[in-house]
Amino acid sequence: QSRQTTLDNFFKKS
Amino acid sequence: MFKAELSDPNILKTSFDAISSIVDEVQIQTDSEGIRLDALDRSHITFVHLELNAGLFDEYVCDEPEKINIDTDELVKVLKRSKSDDRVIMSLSEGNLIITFEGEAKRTFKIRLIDIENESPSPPELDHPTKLEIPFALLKDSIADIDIFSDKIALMVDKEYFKASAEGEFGDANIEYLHGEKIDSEAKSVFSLEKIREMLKADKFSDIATIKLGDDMPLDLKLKMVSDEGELSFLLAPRIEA
Repeated sequence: QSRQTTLDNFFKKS
Repeated sequence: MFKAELSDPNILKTSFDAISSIVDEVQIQTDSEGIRLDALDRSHITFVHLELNAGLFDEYVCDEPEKINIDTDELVKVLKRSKSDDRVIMSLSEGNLIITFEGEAKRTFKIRLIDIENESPSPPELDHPTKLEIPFALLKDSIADIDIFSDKIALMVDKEYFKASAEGEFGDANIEYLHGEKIDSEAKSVFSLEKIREMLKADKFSDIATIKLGDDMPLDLKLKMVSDEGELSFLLAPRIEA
Protein backbone atom coordinates (compact mmCIF):
# COMPACT_ATOMS: atom_id res chain seq x y z
CA GLN A 1 0.00 0.00 0.00
CA SER A 2 1.21 3.51 -0.74
CA ARG A 3 -0.27 6.95 -0.40
CA GLN A 4 0.05 10.02 -2.58
CA THR A 5 2.01 12.84 -0.92
CA THR A 6 1.83 16.53 -1.83
CA LEU A 7 4.47 19.12 -2.65
CA ASP A 8 3.46 21.29 0.33
CA ASN A 9 6.39 20.30 2.55
CA PHE A 10 8.86 21.02 -0.21
CA PHE A 11 7.36 24.43 -0.93
CA LYS A 12 7.59 25.35 2.74
CA LYS A 13 11.24 24.31 3.01
CA SER A 14 12.43 26.57 0.23
CA MET B 1 1.00 45.91 -26.21
CA PHE B 2 1.62 42.19 -26.49
CA LYS B 3 2.03 40.25 -29.72
CA ALA B 4 3.77 36.93 -30.28
CA GLU B 5 3.99 35.13 -33.58
CA LEU B 6 5.15 31.56 -34.04
CA SER B 7 5.54 29.51 -37.22
CA ASP B 8 5.00 26.17 -35.49
CA PRO B 9 1.83 25.73 -33.42
CA ASN B 10 2.84 22.30 -32.08
CA ILE B 11 4.96 23.59 -29.24
CA LEU B 12 2.06 25.58 -27.82
CA LYS B 13 -0.45 22.84 -28.55
CA THR B 14 1.42 20.02 -26.80
CA SER B 15 2.70 22.13 -23.87
CA PHE B 16 -0.76 23.39 -23.07
CA ASP B 17 -2.21 19.93 -23.56
CA ALA B 18 0.03 18.80 -20.68
CA ILE B 19 -0.60 21.95 -18.64
CA SER B 20 -4.39 21.75 -19.04
CA SER B 21 -4.48 18.19 -17.71
CA ILE B 22 -2.69 19.44 -14.57
CA VAL B 23 -4.36 22.81 -13.89
CA ASP B 24 -7.75 24.29 -14.84
CA GLU B 25 -6.63 27.89 -14.74
CA VAL B 26 -3.29 29.50 -15.24
CA GLN B 27 -1.63 32.90 -15.11
CA ILE B 28 0.68 33.46 -18.07
CA GLN B 29 3.15 36.26 -17.44
CA THR B 30 4.63 38.14 -20.34
CA ASP B 31 7.42 40.68 -20.44
CA SER B 32 10.11 41.74 -22.91
CA GLU B 33 12.07 38.53 -22.20
CA GLY B 34 9.24 36.20 -23.15
CA ILE B 35 6.36 34.22 -21.71
CA ARG B 36 6.38 32.21 -18.51
CA LEU B 37 4.01 30.46 -16.19
CA ASP B 38 4.19 28.66 -12.86
CA ALA B 39 1.26 26.64 -11.62
CA LEU B 40 0.44 24.14 -8.92
CA ASP B 41 -2.48 21.76 -9.34
CA ARG B 42 -5.47 21.87 -7.00
CA SER B 43 -4.31 18.90 -4.91
CA HIS B 44 -0.71 20.21 -4.76
CA ILE B 45 0.72 17.08 -6.37
CA THR B 46 2.14 18.48 -9.61
CA PHE B 47 3.91 21.77 -10.24
CA VAL B 48 4.46 22.97 -13.78
CA HIS B 49 6.71 25.66 -15.17
CA LEU B 50 6.80 26.90 -18.76
CA GLU B 51 9.22 29.36 -20.26
CA LEU B 52 9.16 30.50 -23.88
CA ASN B 53 11.81 33.10 -24.61
CA ALA B 54 11.20 36.00 -26.97
CA GLY B 55 13.88 34.54 -29.28
CA LEU B 56 11.73 31.48 -29.97
CA PHE B 57 9.09 33.59 -31.68
CA ASP B 58 9.31 34.90 -35.22
CA GLU B 59 7.99 38.16 -33.92
CA TYR B 60 7.69 39.14 -30.28
CA VAL B 61 6.56 42.45 -28.84
CA CYS B 62 5.77 43.14 -25.20
CA ASP B 63 6.38 46.71 -24.14
CA GLU B 64 4.94 46.31 -20.66
CA PRO B 65 4.50 43.17 -18.51
CA GLU B 66 1.07 41.57 -18.80
CA LYS B 67 -0.73 38.88 -16.83
CA ILE B 68 -2.91 36.62 -18.93
CA ASN B 69 -5.28 34.69 -16.70
CA ILE B 70 -6.86 31.95 -18.68
CA ASP B 71 -8.93 28.78 -18.50
CA THR B 72 -6.55 26.13 -19.80
CA ASP B 73 -9.30 23.92 -21.27
CA GLU B 74 -10.58 26.74 -23.46
CA LEU B 75 -7.05 27.57 -24.58
CA VAL B 76 -6.29 23.95 -25.51
CA LYS B 77 -9.56 23.54 -27.38
CA VAL B 78 -8.56 26.51 -29.53
CA LEU B 79 -4.91 25.44 -29.94
CA LYS B 80 -6.03 21.97 -31.03
CA ARG B 81 -7.80 23.59 -33.99
CA SER B 82 -4.44 24.70 -35.41
CA LYS B 83 -2.97 22.84 -38.36
CA SER B 84 0.73 22.00 -38.21
CA ASP B 85 1.71 24.44 -40.95
CA ASP B 86 -0.37 27.33 -39.57
CA ARG B 87 1.30 30.41 -38.16
CA VAL B 88 -0.01 31.29 -34.69
CA ILE B 89 -0.35 34.86 -33.56
CA MET B 90 -1.25 35.71 -29.97
CA SER B 91 -2.26 39.15 -28.77
CA LEU B 92 -4.40 40.82 -26.12
CA SER B 93 -7.43 43.00 -26.57
CA GLU B 94 -9.97 44.29 -24.04
CA GLY B 95 -9.95 41.34 -21.66
CA ASN B 96 -9.46 38.73 -24.34
CA LEU B 97 -6.57 36.63 -25.54
CA ILE B 98 -6.72 36.72 -29.31
CA ILE B 99 -5.37 33.69 -31.12
CA THR B 100 -5.09 33.79 -34.88
CA PHE B 101 -4.13 30.89 -37.12
CA GLU B 102 -2.87 31.89 -40.54
CA GLY B 103 -2.86 29.14 -43.14
CA GLU B 104 -5.19 28.50 -46.01
CA ALA B 105 -7.59 30.84 -44.22
CA LYS B 106 -7.18 33.30 -41.39
CA ARG B 107 -9.03 32.04 -38.33
CA THR B 108 -9.36 34.17 -35.23
CA PHE B 109 -10.45 33.14 -31.73
CA LYS B 110 -11.08 35.38 -28.73
CA ILE B 111 -10.74 33.72 -25.36
CA ARG B 112 -12.14 35.64 -22.39
CA LEU B 113 -9.63 36.28 -19.64
CA ILE B 114 -10.69 35.20 -16.14
CA ASP B 115 -10.06 36.35 -12.57
CA ILE B 116 -7.46 34.40 -10.67
CA GLU B 117 -7.14 35.07 -6.95
CA ASN B 118 -4.13 32.99 -6.04
CA GLU B 119 -0.64 34.19 -6.81
CA SER B 120 1.48 31.86 -8.91
CA PRO B 121 3.77 29.91 -6.58
CA SER B 122 7.53 30.00 -7.09
CA PRO B 123 9.13 26.60 -7.51
CA PRO B 124 11.04 25.24 -4.51
CA GLU B 125 14.77 24.57 -4.79
CA LEU B 126 15.23 20.86 -4.21
CA ASP B 127 18.54 19.15 -3.75
CA HIS B 128 18.25 15.86 -5.63
CA PRO B 129 21.10 13.34 -5.30
CA THR B 130 20.85 12.13 -8.91
CA LYS B 131 20.42 13.74 -12.31
CA LEU B 132 20.38 12.10 -15.71
CA GLU B 133 19.23 12.54 -19.28
CA ILE B 134 17.03 10.00 -21.01
CA PRO B 135 15.27 9.97 -24.38
CA PHE B 136 11.75 11.35 -24.07
CA ALA B 137 10.41 8.52 -26.27
CA LEU B 138 11.89 5.91 -23.91
CA LEU B 139 10.10 7.53 -20.99
CA LYS B 140 6.85 7.54 -22.90
CA ASP B 141 7.32 3.89 -23.88
CA SER B 142 8.04 2.94 -20.27
CA ILE B 143 4.71 4.43 -19.22
CA ALA B 144 2.93 2.24 -21.76
CA ASP B 145 4.89 -0.83 -20.57
CA ILE B 146 4.11 -0.24 -16.91
CA ASP B 147 0.48 0.53 -17.69
CA ILE B 148 -0.06 -3.15 -18.54
CA PHE B 149 0.23 -4.18 -14.89
CA SER B 150 0.00 -1.19 -12.59
CA ASP B 151 -1.15 2.38 -12.00
CA LYS B 152 2.05 3.14 -10.06
CA ILE B 153 5.59 3.35 -11.36
CA ALA B 154 8.82 2.96 -9.39
CA LEU B 155 11.68 5.02 -10.84
CA MET B 156 15.19 4.08 -9.77
CA VAL B 157 18.68 5.27 -10.55
CA ASP B 158 21.93 3.54 -9.67
CA LYS B 159 25.49 3.95 -10.90
CA GLU B 160 24.75 2.29 -14.22
CA TYR B 161 21.05 2.13 -14.84
CA PHE B 162 17.86 4.10 -14.88
CA LYS B 163 15.06 1.65 -14.11
CA ALA B 164 11.30 1.82 -14.24
CA SER B 165 9.29 -0.98 -12.75
CA ALA B 166 5.90 -2.06 -11.49
CA GLU B 167 4.53 -5.03 -9.64
CA GLY B 168 0.89 -5.70 -10.31
CA GLU B 169 -1.64 -8.29 -9.34
CA PHE B 170 -1.40 -9.97 -12.74
CA GLY B 171 2.27 -9.45 -13.53
CA ASP B 172 5.41 -7.32 -13.33
CA ALA B 173 7.19 -5.03 -15.79
CA ASN B 174 10.81 -3.84 -15.71
CA ILE B 175 12.60 -1.38 -17.96
CA GLU B 176 16.37 -0.87 -17.71
CA TYR B 177 18.30 1.87 -19.47
CA LEU B 178 22.07 2.21 -19.33
CA HIS B 179 22.32 5.93 -18.59
CA GLY B 180 26.03 6.49 -19.14
CA GLU B 181 26.17 9.33 -16.61
CA LYS B 182 28.55 9.68 -13.69
CA ILE B 183 26.27 8.96 -10.77
CA ASP B 184 27.66 7.90 -7.38
CA SER B 185 24.48 7.33 -5.41
CA GLU B 186 21.22 5.45 -5.74
CA ALA B 187 17.68 6.74 -5.54
CA LYS B 188 14.18 5.35 -5.74
CA SER B 189 10.73 6.90 -5.65
CA VAL B 190 7.27 5.71 -6.63
CA PHE B 191 4.85 7.85 -8.64
CA SER B 192 1.33 7.80 -9.96
CA LEU B 193 1.44 6.59 -13.55
CA GLU B 194 -1.52 8.80 -14.45
CA LYS B 195 0.28 11.93 -13.21
CA ILE B 196 3.39 11.13 -15.24
CA ARG B 197 1.26 10.43 -18.29
CA GLU B 198 -0.24 13.93 -17.98
CA MET B 199 3.23 15.51 -17.99
CA LEU B 200 4.37 13.49 -20.98
CA LYS B 201 1.59 14.85 -23.20
CA ALA B 202 4.10 17.62 -23.97
CA ASP B 203 5.42 15.71 -26.96
CA LYS B 204 7.04 18.13 -29.35
CA PHE B 205 9.12 20.01 -26.81
CA SER B 206 12.34 18.03 -26.66
CA ASP B 207 13.72 14.61 -27.57
CA ILE B 208 15.66 14.49 -24.32
CA ALA B 209 14.26 14.67 -20.80
CA THR B 210 16.38 15.60 -17.79
CA ILE B 211 15.31 13.74 -14.69
CA LYS B 212 16.27 14.32 -11.07
CA LEU B 213 15.42 11.66 -8.53
CA GLY B 214 15.88 11.11 -4.81
CA ASP B 215 14.54 8.68 -2.21
CA ASP B 216 10.86 9.46 -1.68
CA MET B 217 11.46 12.85 -3.24
CA PRO B 218 9.49 14.65 -5.94
CA LEU B 219 10.36 13.77 -9.53
CA ASP B 220 11.95 16.72 -11.32
CA LEU B 221 11.42 16.38 -15.06
CA LYS B 222 12.74 19.01 -17.41
CA LEU B 223 12.26 19.35 -21.16
CA LYS B 224 14.54 21.88 -22.78
CA MET B 225 14.43 22.99 -26.38
CA VAL B 226 17.57 22.36 -28.44
CA SER B 227 17.64 26.08 -29.25
CA ASP B 228 17.62 26.81 -25.50
CA GLU B 229 14.73 29.21 -26.12
CA GLY B 230 12.16 27.23 -24.17
CA GLU B 231 11.77 25.04 -21.15
CA LEU B 232 8.91 23.01 -19.73
CA SER B 233 9.47 21.45 -16.34
CA PHE B 234 7.50 19.57 -13.75
CA LEU B 235 7.74 18.53 -10.13
CA LEU B 236 5.66 15.54 -9.10
CA ALA B 237 5.15 14.51 -5.47
CA PRO B 238 5.94 10.84 -4.81
CA ARG B 239 3.74 8.12 -3.44
CA ILE B 240 5.18 6.70 -0.25
CA GLU B 241 4.68 3.42 1.56
CA ALA B 242 1.84 3.77 4.03
